[in-house]
Amino acid sequence: GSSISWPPEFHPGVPWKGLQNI
Amino acid sequence: QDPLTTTLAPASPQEQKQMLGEQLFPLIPAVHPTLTGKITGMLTDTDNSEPLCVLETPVSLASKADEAVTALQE
Repeated sequence: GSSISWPPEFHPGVPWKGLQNI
Repeated sequence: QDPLTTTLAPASPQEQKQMLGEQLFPLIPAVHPTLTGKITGMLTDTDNSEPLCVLETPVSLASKADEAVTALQE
């Protein structure tokens, strides 16, 4: 199966890794 | 005038997501003590209207968090 990497995990104070293509 | 929307308006999309995540994160443990980072990331990784709705309508937080957990467990 496909690896589950979504959603990106959010951590306060850490730049969020989601939607890096925007 | 909603202060959060006002704060978000001049920010870049990436900064908007960051701010929304920072606001959401502390609210998640109240409805789901685990998967806080994942649920926050999931709600944040959508159109801004989704996390904004959750922040402005706390009653929707539980249902959105439930949806997120269900999706994560599938």
